Amino acid sequence: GATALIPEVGRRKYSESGKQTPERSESFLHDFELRLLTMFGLRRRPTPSKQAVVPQYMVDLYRMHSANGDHSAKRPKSMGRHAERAASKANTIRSFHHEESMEALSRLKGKTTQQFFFNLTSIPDEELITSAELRVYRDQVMGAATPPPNATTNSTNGSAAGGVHRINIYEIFGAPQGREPLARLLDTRLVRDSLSRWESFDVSPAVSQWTSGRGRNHGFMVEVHHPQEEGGEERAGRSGHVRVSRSLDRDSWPQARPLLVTYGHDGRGGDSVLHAREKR
Amino acid sequence: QAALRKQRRKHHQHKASCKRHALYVDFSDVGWNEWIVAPPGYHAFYCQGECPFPLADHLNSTNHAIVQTLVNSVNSNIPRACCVPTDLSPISLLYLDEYEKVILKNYQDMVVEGCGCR
Repeated sequence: GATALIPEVGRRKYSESGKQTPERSESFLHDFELRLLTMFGLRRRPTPSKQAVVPQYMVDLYRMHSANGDHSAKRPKSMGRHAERAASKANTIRSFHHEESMEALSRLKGKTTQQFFFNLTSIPDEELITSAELRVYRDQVMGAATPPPNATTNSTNGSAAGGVHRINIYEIFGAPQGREPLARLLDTRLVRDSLSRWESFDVSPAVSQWTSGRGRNHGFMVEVHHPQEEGGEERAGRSGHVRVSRSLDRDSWPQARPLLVTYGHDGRGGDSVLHAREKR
Repeated sequence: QAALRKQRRKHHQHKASCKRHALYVDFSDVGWNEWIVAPPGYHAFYCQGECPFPLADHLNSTNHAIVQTLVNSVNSNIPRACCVPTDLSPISLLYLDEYEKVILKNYQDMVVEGCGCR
């Protein structure tokens, strides 16, 4: 039931110490509380609910970068190279889930399109975002054969070793009423649906513009082109390979839903999250 | 004799030179474990001890601290130099903010690496 960062025991001890008048005690405690909140970039004490989700990726990043954690922790396999470079310069890494109430899903023959909006207003003005990645999870399609070790993901011969999907990531920069959103391509990738893994896409240009105020945040559009059989029919079960919708599997959704990760620096101190570890 | 030895040891500890001491900050003690995901606590250390005249080299003093200690030796109204952290290092914290957003952040000056007389 604590409502402040200063523990109640400490607060009471100071108030009852008689060193200050009650008014001055309250004033000093208030200033100290503000100092603590500012230190953590908070406006009030967090009171997370039991439903609060901590993405495993953030835990992995903590273990990898932490100066006080397990130094043998390796770089997460699904971490993009651009993200690794960004993390070496950042002292603040944030993760965001999209606003489900604002998602828009459309499914046409051979293509699934999903719009995601991420609320980034909690990023303080003084924090400079240098990089951002959009992480999308894809589930192995049941019945798809595991590709041989020397298979490449951009092989179009999907019949023997799973289908090939193309994932396009767009920034939505305009949303005219009643019409298709205006979008520009940020990143694209061919993937094979015989594997389960996270895909990391570089969305730095869009997020940097939004957080610096040079562009308005209309969100992203994720477009997945599914493999087609001969004759144009979509292969059964392939459309669920890329996890863009809760309806596919509710239980795993909290940890499998798309994740936006930002890398930034608030200008306080020179050490990045990674360099702090090297100093120790 | 045992009592005398114990008394001398206590006196010695009270007069121990400025140095770093162990301190583990457990976030559950201050009620922060609800919103700090990792770590559960950390080794912060603290500085305590005397800065006696004459100051030894290993006490990592500034010129001012040396001069102040010298003046203290002839005028006890001027206090001795204080044993304080002289080198600090950061730690990373993984926590939830008030909107339940997850943040991994590096915090400067959280761990005492060295103490000295200043």
